[in-house]
Amino acid sequence: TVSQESQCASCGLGHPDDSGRMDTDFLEAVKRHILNRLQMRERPNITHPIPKAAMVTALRKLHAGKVREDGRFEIPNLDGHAAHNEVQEETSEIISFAESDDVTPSKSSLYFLISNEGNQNLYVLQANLWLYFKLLPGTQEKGLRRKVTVRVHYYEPGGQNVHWPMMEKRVELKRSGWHTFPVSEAVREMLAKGGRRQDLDIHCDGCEAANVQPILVDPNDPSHRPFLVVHAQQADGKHRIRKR
Amino acid sequence: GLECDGTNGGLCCRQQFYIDFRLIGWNDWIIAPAGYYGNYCEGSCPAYLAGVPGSASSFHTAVVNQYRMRGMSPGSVNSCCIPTKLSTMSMLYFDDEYNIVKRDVPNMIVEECGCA
Repeated sequence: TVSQESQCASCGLGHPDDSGRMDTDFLEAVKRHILNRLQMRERPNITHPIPKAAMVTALRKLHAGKVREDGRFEIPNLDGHAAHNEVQEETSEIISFAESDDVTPSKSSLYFLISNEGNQNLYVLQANLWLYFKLLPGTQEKGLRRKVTVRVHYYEPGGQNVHWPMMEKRVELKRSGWHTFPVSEAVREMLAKGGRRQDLDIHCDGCEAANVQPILVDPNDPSHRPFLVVHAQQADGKHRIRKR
Repeated sequence: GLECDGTNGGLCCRQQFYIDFRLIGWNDWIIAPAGYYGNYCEGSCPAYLAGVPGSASSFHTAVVNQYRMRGMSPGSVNSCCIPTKLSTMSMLYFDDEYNIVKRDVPNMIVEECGCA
């Protein structure tokens, strides 16, 4: 009825004459809805794609992602419908790829760009740095375990080259492979200060003697580009929905 | 919940609306899924349908519905066709800084509609 139409936004839709315009309007509304829910003002401007090799490796390494042989992504629960409809907490996994520029002081330096812009009120549950260690020719044949110590420092770009120790980990290497380094605290602090750039310096004690090379930002080796995985969730507790 | 298939006489139902991200040029930043089910609710909600199905099991709703069927409406007469069941959607996409983000967004997909 007319009175229902005037008070109910969803009543009286679907007039055949307006179907074309309605589709366009709905399309725009849906686009805006998706951006709002992802807390973005506009769609990201993608001018240069991430090297596919780096992306494939990162997704392959994560429990959430599988990559099919044809290179397409097969993500469980990403057919548009999540498996658990009861999930109410908004969680995010952010994979950030390492970069290097003129500001980074040495070959062992790299940085990641992560911001809370567009991801407001994210609380970092866990952040791990992924580094690939390559056994150089002549080492693998021996089949020996090599023990090295990896130290991750952070520094402020443009500062007086002061490096602050972040973490230290003993790594045992039998073959070339990926290793993870927890950096949750540093990422939390960086985001809390409103920063967006995490500068790191990687030192490997014993790598040279063991004929081992940590792969940093190397354009010739995109498959082994370091990456940072941040697991986060919305920090704003008052909007959390609970099921009773 | 009814599906809008042209046979439900304009009653409150769920209209399926799928958007393929390739068609709107969003596949360069959204890695997965390939599209979005932007389903919505439409149709009329006669008085006797109010409260169905979301709260039909409530004793109070049953009593109120009896009043409505007899044309004696306590409180508001009008009811609205709204989503009564929503599901979470997981998305994998690039952000402004070329990071890959996987996000579980609750209440993104309309699964059922009803009068409330």
